[in-house]
Amino acid sequence: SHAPGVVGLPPAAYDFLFSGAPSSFSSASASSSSAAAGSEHLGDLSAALGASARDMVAVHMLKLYEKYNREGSRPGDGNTVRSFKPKLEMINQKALYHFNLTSMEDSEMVLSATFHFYSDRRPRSREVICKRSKNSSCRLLHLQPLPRFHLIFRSVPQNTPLGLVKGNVTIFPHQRGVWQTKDISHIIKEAKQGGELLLLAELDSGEKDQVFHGPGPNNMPYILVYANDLAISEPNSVAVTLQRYDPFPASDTDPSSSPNASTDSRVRRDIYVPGSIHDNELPEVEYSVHHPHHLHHTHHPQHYHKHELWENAYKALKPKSSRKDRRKKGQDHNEMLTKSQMLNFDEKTMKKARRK
Amino acid sequence: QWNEPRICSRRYLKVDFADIGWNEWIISPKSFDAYYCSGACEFPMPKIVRPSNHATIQSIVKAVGIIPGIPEPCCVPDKMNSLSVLFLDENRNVVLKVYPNMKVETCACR
Repeated sequence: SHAPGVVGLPPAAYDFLFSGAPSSFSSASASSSSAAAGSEHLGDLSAALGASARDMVAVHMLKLYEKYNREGSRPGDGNTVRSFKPKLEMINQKALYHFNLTSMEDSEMVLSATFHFYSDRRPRSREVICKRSKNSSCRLLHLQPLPRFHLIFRSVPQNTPLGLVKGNVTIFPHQRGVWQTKDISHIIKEAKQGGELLLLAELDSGEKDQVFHGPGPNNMPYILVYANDLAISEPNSVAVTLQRYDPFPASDTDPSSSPNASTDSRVRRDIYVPGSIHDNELPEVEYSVHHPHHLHHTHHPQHYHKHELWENAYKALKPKSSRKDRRKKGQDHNEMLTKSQMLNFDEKTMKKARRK
Repeated sequence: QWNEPRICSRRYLKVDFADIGWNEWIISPKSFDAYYCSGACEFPMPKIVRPSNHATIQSIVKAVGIIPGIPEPCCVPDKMNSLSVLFLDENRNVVLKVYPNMKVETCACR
């Protein structure tokens, strides 16, 4: 059922979908412990997360974080993975999951997206049923129709009672695990392009009272969006996303208490440095002219050997010897000359420059 | 680190997100080895400080002292590594971002 959606999935998403990772999440209550098996660090992170570590989406994100840390993000993975948890809404006696995807930045180019939900309606393998049966027709007898779900995405209703349908996909549950995954890249890409980032998801199995989230409120369906943030290489990108403080916190909203309330109380902090704009000098820096003898006596770090110094940096400006002469010189001799002439050259350069 | 060379080199710096007040929303890592670059880029510069050609010229000009106000080249990060950060966004959703250039691998005079 995933085959059509596989195209375009980033490697990390593909691995997670098809490497059997979901089977380790087969029990919501044991999610953090099973995910942490074989990874003490993940266990530490789960502990750091506290109550939310029981949240399946948090566990999934921790696992991805571990994977990115361990292997690095491969080309095509993108540099951003966002998770989205819904709010449960009942509209016309139907359970709808309200996803707010507005935190996605404009600069984030969606590579793929996956929808994850809990369902214990999985097909029993015919192999398991017929294992003990010697009846060769067992398999034919147990050819029941496979359970399937319809996942319908709608826009948030405005003029219509249920909102416009934005996507409709059919899901055939996996053989293993109770957490199911479906690629919904095309729906999320279209939603982002259309600027409709509030979506209602409905899961329909054709049965009444079907609930598609695990035991407890922390195991609602969730969406993962893999994206490439084009602005992450921009200067200061880390502060744009991680440095979030309220410059006007609630306690400071009272104008009388705000330090910015009156311009009279503000102190002018800049200072006027005469001429600082019109020359190359940095303000408040004292410049001194180096004397020639300083170059070779005081500026040589004692712990550096000669071979660590630039040997070839000044070669091009040395007086060139003839090709014949150059051939005659042995390598060792050449190196010695280079070293000895490097300082001579420096001296010559300095003298010339000083003369000028 | 007082005993480390005064020439431009990488120095150890561990950044704890709690120290800069970001720990409320950053889930992991709690801290990371960021390192920093510090030290002099004096003439003549050794190979290990990987001066750019421009830095070499500037270093000479500075050493000659004929043009006032020219400083020594700066000791700055050269190669850097990315850092994966797991954090909560404004809506309390978990986000994973791989930030480039977060950790210094090598320093250079530029």
